[in-house]
Amino acid sequence: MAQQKSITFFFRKK
Amino acid sequence: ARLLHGSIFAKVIEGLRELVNEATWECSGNGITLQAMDSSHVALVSLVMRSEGFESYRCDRNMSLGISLVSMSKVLKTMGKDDSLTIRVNDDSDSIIIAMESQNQDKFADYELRLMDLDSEHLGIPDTDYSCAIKMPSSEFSRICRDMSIMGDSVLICTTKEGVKFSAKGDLGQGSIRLVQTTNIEKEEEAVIIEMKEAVALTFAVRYLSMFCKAAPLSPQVGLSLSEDTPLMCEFKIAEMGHVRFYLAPKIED
Repeated sequence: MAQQKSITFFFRKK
Repeated sequence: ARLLHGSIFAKVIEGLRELVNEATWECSGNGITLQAMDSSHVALVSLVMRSEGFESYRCDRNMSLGISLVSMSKVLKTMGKDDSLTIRVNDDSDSIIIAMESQNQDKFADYELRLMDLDSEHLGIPDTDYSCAIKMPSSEFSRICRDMSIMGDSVLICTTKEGVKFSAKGDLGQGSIRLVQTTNIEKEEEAVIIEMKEAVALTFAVRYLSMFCKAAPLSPQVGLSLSEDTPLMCEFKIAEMGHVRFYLAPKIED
């Protein structure tokens, strides 16, 4: 099963 | 900020409010921007409305305005189809004023919405050189999302030189829709255009894609940009003034 990733996993926090 | 066609602003709000119920609007001399994540932190929206796109625009000092998009949507629903719209925030005020004017200037409506104190988390969106950029009619994309949601919660988007394929499977079985690139472009609005450097195959939650489609009335075409292991970017242009970009994290095999 493919797991839903979080957007924060890809985009760094400012 | 004044718009002759207030309906543009109403479409922006309608496009965002399901994904993000409330958001902080950043206002500066350059215009209005917004960045917000959905409550599950799976998707992100980035809005740009440049000052020159407004009939008139003035911002004497930078301001962050916490606004309930759900409330704003309710107020904007009272607006007539051809009304013009002015949005104003006075210095040191805790509310935003939304003023509507009928085209023949025989009706003027004013609403004040209280501003909110929001804790907003800002993310840095990296510049990405996507493997694939697809343009297609917004109405087609909305329809594909609706149709794929019949079959499953996830949609697999695969691109090849020939076209793009959306497929979904679930308890009922499976389904797919394949669009081929338009060879003879007569009407740009109706064309399917695929620019591909590398083939991609990515899985996304249909529910979010369907929410992005709420912004489809903003533009006849939607842009989808894809790269392996990277969030999808779904873009609707706002006439001459800017864009709404939605980002959606993919589903990845662990």
